[in-house]
Amino acid sequence: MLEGKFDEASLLKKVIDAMKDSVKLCNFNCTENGISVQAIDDSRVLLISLLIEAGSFEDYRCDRNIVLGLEMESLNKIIKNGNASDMLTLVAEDSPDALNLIFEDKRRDRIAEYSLKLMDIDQDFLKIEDMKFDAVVNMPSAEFAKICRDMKTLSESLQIIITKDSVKFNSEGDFGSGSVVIKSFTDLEKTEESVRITLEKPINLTFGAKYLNDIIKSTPLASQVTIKLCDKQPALFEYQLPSGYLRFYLAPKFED
Amino acid sequence: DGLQSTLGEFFPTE
Repeated sequence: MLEGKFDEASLLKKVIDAMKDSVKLCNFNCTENGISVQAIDDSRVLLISLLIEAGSFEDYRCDRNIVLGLEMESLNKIIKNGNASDMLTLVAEDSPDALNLIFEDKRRDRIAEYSLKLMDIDQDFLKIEDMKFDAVVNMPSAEFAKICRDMKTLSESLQIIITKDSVKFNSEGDFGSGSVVIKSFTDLEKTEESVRITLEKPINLTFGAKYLNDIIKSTPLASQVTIKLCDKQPALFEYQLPSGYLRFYLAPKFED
Repeated sequence: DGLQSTLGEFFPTE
């Protein structure tokens, strides 16, 4: 049996909100260590890897491994019915045909209970070995989100160029072009505002702006985003959870 | 503006 209680529904609300526009069907794998998901978008360009460790829950138990096949839009409809500050408990039997979601208001005696039918989802699984990266950028997630939104107004592609101490986001469109340069910066008082660049080799990669604009839906989850890049390889965008992560692997674009 | 690659080109399917 699975029983996982979040102190606040807000965490799962943000996670589902970040995923639902990229993937429609997901298997949520529940083990004694927590809940994990690997899901790929229909175009097979963007992969989501989610890990909500047991430590993200106030109470967590999962006696046997359980797979919950969930339709994200349906899950989102139910999740939206709960308040962000509600306690949220996920309950499923050992061989479940439904996931129960219980929202409890902390101030009042109000309990809302929902049942979501499970689906049998046949998904293939991509084997991602430990990747080596040439460059790692830690920067404020809100700043990264603004850059992705701004650059998408110009072009469907966004070029990321990293040299010693700066990251250049470059966009070349039909009616014009634009770029934003971010430099390493340490804010001792507000560490979440800092930009850290770790570079082994210079990077020049191009990504689809559409996918980046799906990734930035994770911005409410974490004040910083970590971007890991390697020449001619998929990039990794990571948002840390209190205990766990939401990662996106994005395949690059290449010259014709 | 460039050819979009897919993740299957980089990661094997299990």
